[in-house]
Amino acid sequence: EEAETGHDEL
Amino acid sequence: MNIFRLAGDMTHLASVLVLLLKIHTIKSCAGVSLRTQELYAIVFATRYLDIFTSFVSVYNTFMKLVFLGSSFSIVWYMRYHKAVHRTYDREQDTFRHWFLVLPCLVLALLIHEKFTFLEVLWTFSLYLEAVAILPQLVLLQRTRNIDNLTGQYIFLLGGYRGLYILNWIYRYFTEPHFVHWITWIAGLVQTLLYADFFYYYFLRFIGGRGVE
Repeated sequence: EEAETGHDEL
Repeated sequence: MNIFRLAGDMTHLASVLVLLLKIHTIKSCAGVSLRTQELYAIVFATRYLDIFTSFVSVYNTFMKLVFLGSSFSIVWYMRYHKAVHRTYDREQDTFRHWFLVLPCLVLALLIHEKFTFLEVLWTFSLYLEAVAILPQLVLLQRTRNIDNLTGQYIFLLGGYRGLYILNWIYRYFTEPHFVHWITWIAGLVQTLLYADFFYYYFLRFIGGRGVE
């Protein structure tokens, strides 16, 4: 679930 | 995803729905700080810049659109919708919230995880969200008692980040290398700012009267 920015949380 | 984070997101969603319900159905924003709503719109605008460049999940994208849409529409309602704007307490909502923006930006330029445009703005949104509730809490002090919907809104908004703290504790123990000090400290400060409100909220809630 890791986004490229590393932020998978809202 | 874990139960704490899901509960946190649902609590956050509930807070914006309660506020939208209040503003849209009874056309009133009495007791609500426009300045806090403006800060939240900036928080989401700077935190979800990656909404089109990095796909995490349908849920993630959907919730980002909901938070962006609701925060900007609440600001629009309170600024430009005649009936709602009339109930806005301009004289009392005077916290200099723009004075919060610059220090958060400077802090994000100094303390961040990666020095990239998206990451600095993302960190800025974390710091800004931590203090975004201040105008609302100051307005609360001035208007003394508020209606239940506004009280529920603030309670849910304060509660969601508290649930996120449980989510971070859970992830710290279940995921290797899950360490995000900046997020954790900002989230803790944000939740602690509500401590005073929570105290009175539970006092009144137990008493069964409105929040004063």
